[in-house]
Amino acid sequence: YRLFPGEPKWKKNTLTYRISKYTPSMTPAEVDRAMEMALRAWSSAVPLNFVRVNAGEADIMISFETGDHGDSYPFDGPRGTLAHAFAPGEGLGGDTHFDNAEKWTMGTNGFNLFTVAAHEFGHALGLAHSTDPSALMYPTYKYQNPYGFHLPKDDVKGIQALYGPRRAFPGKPTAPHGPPHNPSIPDLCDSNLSFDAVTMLGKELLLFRDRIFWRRQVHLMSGIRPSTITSSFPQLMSNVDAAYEVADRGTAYFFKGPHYWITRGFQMQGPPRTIYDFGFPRYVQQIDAAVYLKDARKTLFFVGDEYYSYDERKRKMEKDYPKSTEEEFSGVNGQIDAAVELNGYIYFFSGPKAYKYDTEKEDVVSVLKSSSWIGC
Amino acid sequence: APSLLAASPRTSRNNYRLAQAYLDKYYTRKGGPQIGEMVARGGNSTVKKIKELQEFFGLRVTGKLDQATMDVIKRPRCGVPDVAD
Repeated sequence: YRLFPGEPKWKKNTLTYRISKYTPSMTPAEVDRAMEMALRAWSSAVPLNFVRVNAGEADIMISFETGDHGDSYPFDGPRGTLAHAFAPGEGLGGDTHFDNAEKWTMGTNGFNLFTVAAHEFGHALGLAHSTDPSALMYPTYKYQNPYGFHLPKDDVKGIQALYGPRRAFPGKPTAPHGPPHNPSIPDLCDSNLSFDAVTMLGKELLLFRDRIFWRRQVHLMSGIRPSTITSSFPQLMSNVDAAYEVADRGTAYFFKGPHYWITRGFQMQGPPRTIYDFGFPRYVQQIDAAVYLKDARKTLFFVGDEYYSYDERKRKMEKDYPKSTEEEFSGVNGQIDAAVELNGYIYFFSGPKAYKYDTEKEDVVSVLKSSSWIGC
Repeated sequence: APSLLAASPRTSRNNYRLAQAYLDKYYTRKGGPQIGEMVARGGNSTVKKIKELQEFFGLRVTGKLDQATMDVIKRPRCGVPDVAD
């Protein structure tokens, strides 16, 4: 593999992309799908997240262009040059152009858009051409089947040289926001159990997973029982992303995708609102975890491996965020799935582990199995 | 011009033109000879670039536009240069 001189790379790990111009040779939906699959080929190997935006400037602007299109690298009509992309950087950096004169396809009757897009996004992330004929970053076109595609070894080595490996987060599965087809009550004591969200609600502690939640007293291990989310929160149905309570206000917040609901106890207070009320940037499309810190009167929101701090008193997002979770909360490994503050400690749930974090010592003081929180 | 294998004068001219455009696009570092700059046919910079191309694609490094080299030049590809820029 080869990197560009100076090894330009993105300094953040959530990148936005926008498809600003389409091609007539495929439906927009096919183009969207090909681009999404091509980006996912890379995010499967490194800790990068891609969020699509439909307006304004994105990190990676994608377009189908013809001939001279203003970037001093004119296209040349059918065959020849198929596409090009610019190395990471501001403005043109990361932008990716496809020659509209080509016949693009999701299959093999033309140039396979997934194949070319996956190659070009390698450039947009910082890879130059590889001399390895088996590499995706080899300069000449060679069809790749989008389904079942795995990044060749040379490309994995190259991209991880820039961004490091994607640690297998046991974190939240990106379950679709809708009731699972064959709802299965999770094995109540599956040692790999992880939670989607955890929050206090009045005197009870609520722990959410798929379409189930458990209610328990904080200091009692008895009487813990699962219920379906729809039985108490019909609008939430399943797969709650995050939740927190501001006890002194008597209100709780439940997050799902780009929406949130406010409740008083189990009582929903009106229709869902958008998370952008809190001041999140548009590319944030979902929250992984949230925890209200009573003394500081601030709420921490966890997105990917970064976190934001929201001032509940001023009702606004604090400046200089997001910050890296790992740097701030040393000892807590992996993506945060859920978090809750109890008796002055922050409990972070990441996959099957629950970390007890002492904010005074600024360190983890114990690690338990997540499933132990529901009496396993 | 670098001698082309067994090609008719017309094909030879087309191939040479095709090759020159390819080398300008993919094997010319910015800040090198400007695209408009006349480059003597077969000048050592062209031979040098042909050798760079042959090396990159793992071909026999002859500095000549032989068949294998022309095959690579005719393949559809990515527009990003092979020499770093």
